[in-house]
Amino acid sequence: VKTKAALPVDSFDWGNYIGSGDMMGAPVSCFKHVPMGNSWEDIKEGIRVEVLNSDSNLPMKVYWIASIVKLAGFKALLRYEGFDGDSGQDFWCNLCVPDIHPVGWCASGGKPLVPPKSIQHKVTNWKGFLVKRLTGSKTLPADFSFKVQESMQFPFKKLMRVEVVDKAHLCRTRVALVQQVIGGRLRLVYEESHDGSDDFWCHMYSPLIHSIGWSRSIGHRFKRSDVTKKMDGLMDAPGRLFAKVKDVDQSGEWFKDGMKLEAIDPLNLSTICVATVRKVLADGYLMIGIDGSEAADGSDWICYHSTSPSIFPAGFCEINSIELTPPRGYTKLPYRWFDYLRDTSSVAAPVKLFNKDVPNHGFVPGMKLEAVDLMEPRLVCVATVTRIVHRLLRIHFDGWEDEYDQWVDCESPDLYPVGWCQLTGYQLQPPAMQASRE
Amino acid sequence: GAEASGRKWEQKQVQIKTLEGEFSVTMWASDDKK
Repeated sequence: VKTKAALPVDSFDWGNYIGSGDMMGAPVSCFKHVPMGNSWEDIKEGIRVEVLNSDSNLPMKVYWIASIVKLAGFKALLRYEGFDGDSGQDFWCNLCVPDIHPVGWCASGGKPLVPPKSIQHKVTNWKGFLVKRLTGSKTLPADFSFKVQESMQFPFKKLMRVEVVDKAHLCRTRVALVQQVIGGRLRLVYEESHDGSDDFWCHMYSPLIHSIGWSRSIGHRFKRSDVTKKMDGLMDAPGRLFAKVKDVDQSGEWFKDGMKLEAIDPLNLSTICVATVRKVLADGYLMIGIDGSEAADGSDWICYHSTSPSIFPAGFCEINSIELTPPRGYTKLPYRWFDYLRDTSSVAAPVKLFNKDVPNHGFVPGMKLEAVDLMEPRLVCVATVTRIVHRLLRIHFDGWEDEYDQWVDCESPDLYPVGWCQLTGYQLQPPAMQASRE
Repeated sequence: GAEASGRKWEQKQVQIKTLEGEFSVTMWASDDKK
């Protein structure tokens, strides 16, 4: 499997990249897990804000009113009042960084608004002009900045203990410590890693992390930590901090060992493969193996919850014109489920057992976003939604070949709006240019 | 009226201060009713 190397990041600018044309950024409201994700509906084009006036020769900072011309994630293309149809002075900024205010903020602080120098003499009566332009228009909520700051607080703290998938043996979990929290993404270091280098990045709502004791509670394999003495100051992350899964009723018809299905390959997210339920665990969890590429000892089985958006009934790919990767070594091609089930004396998992929810996610092909390269989870990259199949998104990493594309669920906590890295301080991987790729 | 987000758009008198003096205008801003 190809993994991408980190690239030089210093010159990428989303505003220049998106421009004022047709390129779109996915709206913040598509990402419920990000700061402001649940309170972005009211942010629209045409809303007025008070921002720094970059066209002033006064010795102190002064502000002027601007309106949102275009939105792309957290970023907004703004135009100072007074420039009317002239887009020449438009500028991009991140609405969630400090110093973006609702109209009225300057007056409340006794600061006078000062028009840009280049249009100061264009209007003789600025009061009349502003009354006419602003009356009946919209501005940011008064609590906008407070909401932004509030939503940037994350409950996971350094040194909290969690259970997380063992990246070297997907079939088991290990204890890890939270070493860093950036925008809700956690850098976890496995407890036995003496030099702190054996780490794993994931979002705090990732299905791959759980509270201490989860593995034992559902019968999942677990690598016992050889750390005998618990360090001072450590605490187990409280169970309420982790993403919840739906309760499922396993008393009726349920998955059984040996049932066949289709699953996103955890080791190669660009493919959906033929897979088998290898073990049914408690609380609706399943150990799934990818047919044709399983280690004899099951060390690369992966745990998916039965409601996971990464598993599908047999036939899903065919119905949706998605390429299904047949089991490695199965020579009867083209692959047909009917033949394979007969050849392996197996049955397909019943369709009714799978999660059929399709949320009104709002993504549209062509939308730009910031996406984790799930093969290299520390990298958040410039990416594009290139295809949508119900709730499944095909994510392309700009500048990289299509073979790096990944299937990702629309509610994945590893997808972020344009501007999220700037807001959280996370390093964004720019689009790969031919030279830097080589 | 009330929006799906539980926020409500309301008209507000907003103070504007320029070098020529201070005045107010009526604008809309959403408010979090929760």
